[in-house]
Amino acid sequence: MNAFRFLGDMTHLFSVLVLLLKIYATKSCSGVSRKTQELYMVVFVARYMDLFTDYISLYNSVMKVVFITSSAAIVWCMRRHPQVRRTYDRDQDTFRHVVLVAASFVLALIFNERFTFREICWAFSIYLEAVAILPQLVLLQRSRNVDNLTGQYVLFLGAYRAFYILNWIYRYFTEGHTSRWIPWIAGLVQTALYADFFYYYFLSWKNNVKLELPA
Amino acid sequence: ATPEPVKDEL
Repeated sequence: MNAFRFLGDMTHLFSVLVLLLKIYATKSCSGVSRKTQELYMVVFVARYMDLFTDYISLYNSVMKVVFITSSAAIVWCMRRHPQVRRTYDRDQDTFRHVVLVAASFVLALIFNERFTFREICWAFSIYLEAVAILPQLVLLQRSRNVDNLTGQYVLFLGAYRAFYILNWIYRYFTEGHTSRWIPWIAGLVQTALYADFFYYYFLSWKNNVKLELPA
Repeated sequence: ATPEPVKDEL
Protein backbone atom coordinates (compact mmCIF):
# COMPACT_ATOMS: atom_id res chain seq x y z
CA MET A 1 0.00 0.00 0.00
CA ASN A 2 1.45 3.38 -0.94
CA ALA A 3 0.23 6.91 -0.31
CA PHE A 4 -0.98 7.41 -3.90
CA ARG A 5 -3.14 4.29 -3.78
CA PHE A 6 -4.48 5.10 -0.31
CA LEU A 7 -5.27 8.65 -1.45
CA GLY A 8 -6.94 7.21 -4.53
CA ASP A 9 -9.09 4.83 -2.48
CA MET A 10 -10.05 7.59 -0.04
CA THR A 11 -10.94 9.96 -2.89
CA HIS A 12 -13.03 7.22 -4.46
CA LEU A 13 -14.74 6.50 -1.14
CA PHE A 14 -15.33 10.21 -0.62
CA SER A 15 -16.94 10.58 -4.03
CA VAL A 16 -19.43 7.83 -3.13
CA LEU A 17 -20.12 9.45 0.26
CA VAL A 18 -20.72 12.84 -1.39
CA LEU A 19 -23.24 11.27 -3.75
CA LEU A 20 -24.96 9.40 -0.92
CA LEU A 21 -25.06 12.67 1.05
CA LYS A 22 -26.58 14.55 -1.87
CA ILE A 23 -29.29 11.95 -2.42
CA TYR A 24 -30.01 11.49 1.29
CA ALA A 25 -29.87 15.18 2.30
CA THR A 26 -31.76 16.62 -0.68
CA LYS A 27 -33.91 13.49 -1.26
CA SER A 28 -33.14 14.22 -4.90
CA CYS A 29 -31.04 12.62 -7.60
CA SER A 30 -31.49 15.36 -10.19
CA GLY A 31 -28.38 15.70 -12.29
CA VAL A 32 -27.23 12.17 -11.40
CA SER A 33 -27.12 9.57 -14.16
CA ARG A 34 -28.72 6.32 -12.97
CA LYS A 35 -27.08 4.56 -15.91
CA THR A 36 -23.62 5.49 -14.66
CA GLN A 37 -24.52 4.21 -11.19
CA GLU A 38 -25.75 0.93 -12.66
CA LEU A 39 -22.52 0.58 -14.62
CA TYR A 40 -20.48 1.15 -11.46
CA MET A 41 -22.46 -1.53 -9.66
CA VAL A 42 -21.64 -3.97 -12.49
CA VAL A 43 -17.98 -2.90 -12.33
CA PHE A 44 -17.74 -3.63 -8.60
CA VAL A 45 -19.58 -6.95 -8.76
CA ALA A 46 -17.46 -8.14 -11.71
CA ARG A 47 -14.20 -7.02 -10.11
CA TYR A 48 -14.76 -8.05 -6.49
CA MET A 49 -15.80 -11.64 -7.12
CA ASP A 50 -12.71 -12.70 -5.22
CA LEU A 51 -14.21 -11.12 -2.11
CA PHE A 52 -15.18 -14.56 -0.78
CA THR A 53 -12.30 -16.57 -2.20
CA ASP A 54 -9.10 -14.54 -1.74
CA TYR A 55 -8.45 -12.73 1.52
CA ILE A 56 -5.86 -9.99 0.91
CA SER A 57 -6.36 -7.72 3.91
CA LEU A 58 -9.10 -6.45 6.16
CA TYR A 59 -8.85 -3.08 4.46
CA ASN A 60 -9.23 -4.67 1.02
CA SER A 61 -12.26 -6.73 2.01
CA VAL A 62 -13.98 -3.91 3.90
CA MET A 63 -13.54 -1.46 1.02
CA LYS A 64 -14.91 -4.00 -1.47
CA VAL A 65 -18.02 -4.49 0.64
CA VAL A 66 -18.42 -0.71 1.02
CA PHE A 67 -18.17 -0.07 -2.71
CA ILE A 68 -20.56 -2.86 -3.68
CA THR A 69 -23.18 -2.00 -1.06
CA SER A 70 -22.99 1.78 -1.61
CA SER A 71 -23.35 1.49 -5.40
CA ALA A 72 -26.27 -0.94 -4.92
CA ALA A 73 -27.85 1.45 -2.37
CA ILE A 74 -27.59 4.39 -4.80
CA VAL A 75 -29.14 2.38 -7.64
CA TRP A 76 -31.88 1.15 -5.28
CA CYS A 77 -32.61 4.73 -4.16
CA MET A 78 -32.84 5.96 -7.74
CA ARG A 79 -35.12 3.11 -8.74
CA ARG A 80 -37.24 2.39 -5.67
CA HIS A 81 -37.11 5.21 -3.12
CA PRO A 82 -40.54 6.90 -3.46
CA GLN A 83 -39.24 10.49 -3.13
CA VAL A 84 -35.87 10.14 -4.86
CA ARG A 85 -37.03 8.20 -7.89
CA ARG A 86 -39.40 11.02 -8.85
CA THR A 87 -36.45 13.42 -9.26
CA TYR A 88 -34.58 11.22 -11.72
CA ASP A 89 -34.06 12.98 -15.08
CA ARG A 90 -35.29 9.97 -17.02
CA ASP A 91 -35.66 11.76 -20.34
CA GLN A 92 -32.22 13.38 -20.02
CA ASP A 93 -30.32 10.25 -19.03
CA THR A 94 -30.50 8.72 -22.48
CA PHE A 95 -27.00 7.34 -23.08
CA ARG A 96 -27.23 3.78 -24.50
CA HIS A 97 -25.06 2.27 -21.76
CA VAL A 98 -25.75 -1.29 -22.93
CA VAL A 99 -23.32 -0.53 -25.77
CA LEU A 100 -20.61 0.23 -23.19
CA VAL A 101 -21.25 -3.10 -21.44
CA ALA A 102 -21.15 -5.06 -24.70
CA ALA A 103 -18.01 -3.32 -25.99
CA SER A 104 -16.19 -3.82 -22.66
CA PHE A 105 -17.14 -7.49 -22.60
CA VAL A 106 -15.93 -8.11 -26.16
CA LEU A 107 -12.70 -6.26 -25.38
CA ALA A 108 -12.23 -8.39 -22.25
CA LEU A 109 -12.65 -11.57 -24.31
CA ILE A 110 -9.86 -10.40 -26.61
CA PHE A 111 -7.51 -8.56 -24.25
CA ASN A 112 -7.06 -10.25 -20.87
CA GLU A 113 -4.21 -11.56 -18.76
CA ARG A 114 -5.54 -15.15 -18.94
CA PHE A 115 -8.56 -16.60 -20.65
CA THR A 116 -10.25 -17.62 -17.40
CA PHE A 117 -13.64 -16.58 -16.07
CA ARG A 118 -12.09 -14.53 -13.23
CA GLU A 119 -9.57 -12.77 -15.46
CA ILE A 120 -12.12 -11.96 -18.14
CA CYS A 121 -14.48 -10.54 -15.50
CA TRP A 122 -11.62 -8.50 -14.07
CA ALA A 123 -10.60 -7.08 -17.47
CA PHE A 124 -14.27 -6.42 -18.26
CA SER A 125 -14.61 -4.44 -15.01
CA ILE A 126 -11.49 -2.41 -15.81
CA TYR A 127 -12.67 -1.49 -19.31
CA LEU A 128 -16.23 -0.78 -18.17
CA GLU A 129 -15.05 1.46 -15.36
CA ALA A 130 -13.05 3.53 -17.85
CA VAL A 131 -16.20 4.49 -19.78
CA ALA A 132 -18.85 4.26 -17.03
CA ILE A 133 -18.76 8.03 -16.46
CA LEU A 134 -19.92 8.81 -20.02
CA PRO A 135 -23.68 8.81 -19.28
CA GLN A 136 -23.02 11.12 -16.32
CA LEU A 137 -20.91 13.55 -18.38
CA VAL A 138 -23.56 13.62 -21.14
CA LEU A 139 -26.23 14.30 -18.51
CA LEU A 140 -24.16 17.13 -17.04
CA GLN A 141 -23.88 18.73 -20.48
CA ARG A 142 -27.62 18.46 -20.90
CA SER A 143 -28.75 19.63 -17.48
CA ARG A 144 -27.40 23.18 -17.60
CA ASN A 145 -27.21 23.86 -13.88
CA VAL A 146 -24.95 21.38 -12.15
CA ASP A 147 -25.47 21.44 -8.39
CA ASN A 148 -22.35 21.61 -6.25
CA LEU A 149 -22.54 18.13 -4.76
CA THR A 150 -22.93 16.49 -8.18
CA GLY A 151 -20.00 18.52 -9.49
CA GLN A 152 -17.86 17.52 -6.50
CA TYR A 153 -18.91 13.90 -6.94
CA VAL A 154 -17.60 13.83 -10.53
CA LEU A 155 -14.47 15.75 -9.55
CA PHE A 156 -13.48 13.23 -6.83
CA LEU A 157 -14.37 10.35 -9.11
CA GLY A 158 -12.00 11.66 -11.77
CA ALA A 159 -9.27 12.42 -9.24
CA TYR A 160 -9.27 8.90 -7.78
CA ARG A 161 -8.10 7.20 -10.98
CA ALA A 162 -5.48 9.92 -11.49
CA PHE A 163 -4.06 8.97 -8.06
CA TYR A 164 -4.09 5.33 -9.17
CA ILE A 165 -1.97 6.23 -12.20
CA LEU A 166 0.57 7.80 -9.83
CA ASN A 167 0.34 4.60 -7.75
CA TRP A 168 1.13 2.47 -10.84
CA ILE A 169 4.10 4.69 -11.69
CA TYR A 170 5.34 4.37 -8.10
CA ARG A 171 4.91 0.57 -8.11
CA TYR A 172 6.57 0.34 -11.51
CA PHE A 173 9.75 1.87 -10.10
CA THR A 174 9.66 0.26 -6.67
CA GLU A 175 8.26 -3.24 -7.17
CA GLY A 176 9.71 -4.19 -10.49
CA HIS A 177 8.27 -3.93 -13.90
CA THR A 178 5.09 -5.96 -13.61
CA SER A 179 3.28 -5.79 -16.92
CA ARG A 180 -0.03 -4.24 -15.96
CA TRP A 181 -0.83 -2.63 -19.25
CA ILE A 182 -4.61 -3.34 -18.99
CA PRO A 183 -5.29 -1.01 -16.02
CA TRP A 184 -2.63 1.36 -17.32
CA ILE A 185 -4.31 2.03 -20.66
CA ALA A 186 -7.85 1.90 -19.26
CA GLY A 187 -6.85 4.23 -16.41
CA LEU A 188 -5.37 6.76 -18.82
CA VAL A 189 -8.51 6.67 -20.99
CA GLN A 190 -10.68 6.99 -17.88
CA THR A 191 -8.81 10.03 -16.58
CA ALA A 192 -8.65 11.62 -20.05
CA LEU A 193 -12.46 11.46 -20.29
CA TYR A 194 -12.59 13.80 -17.28
CA ALA A 195 -10.12 16.26 -18.80
CA ASP A 196 -12.69 18.68 -20.17
CA PHE A 197 -14.80 18.37 -17.03
CA PHE A 198 -11.74 19.26 -14.90
CA TYR A 199 -11.08 22.23 -17.20
CA TYR A 200 -14.60 23.66 -16.91
CA TYR A 201 -14.72 22.85 -13.19
CA PHE A 202 -11.50 24.80 -12.68
CA LEU A 203 -12.83 27.74 -14.76
CA SER A 204 -16.06 27.83 -12.76
CA TRP A 205 -14.06 27.74 -9.52
CA LYS A 206 -11.62 30.44 -10.72
CA ASN A 207 -14.33 32.79 -12.00
CA ASN A 208 -16.54 31.85 -9.09
CA VAL A 209 -19.48 31.08 -11.36
CA LYS A 210 -21.84 28.09 -11.53
CA LEU A 211 -20.33 25.08 -13.29
CA GLU A 212 -21.69 24.82 -16.83
CA LEU A 213 -20.45 22.29 -19.37
CA PRO A 214 -20.82 23.50 -22.97
CA ALA A 215 -23.27 21.40 -24.96
CA ALA B 1 3.71 -21.91 -13.78
CA THR B 2 4.53 -18.41 -12.68
CA PRO B 3 2.26 -17.50 -9.78
CA GLU B 4 -0.46 -15.12 -10.87
CA PRO B 5 0.27 -11.65 -9.47
CA VAL B 6 -2.31 -11.18 -6.73
CA LYS B 7 -4.70 -8.40 -7.57
CA ASP B 8 -4.29 -6.46 -4.37
CA GLU B 9 -5.76 -3.22 -5.70
CA LEU B 10 -9.38 -2.15 -5.50
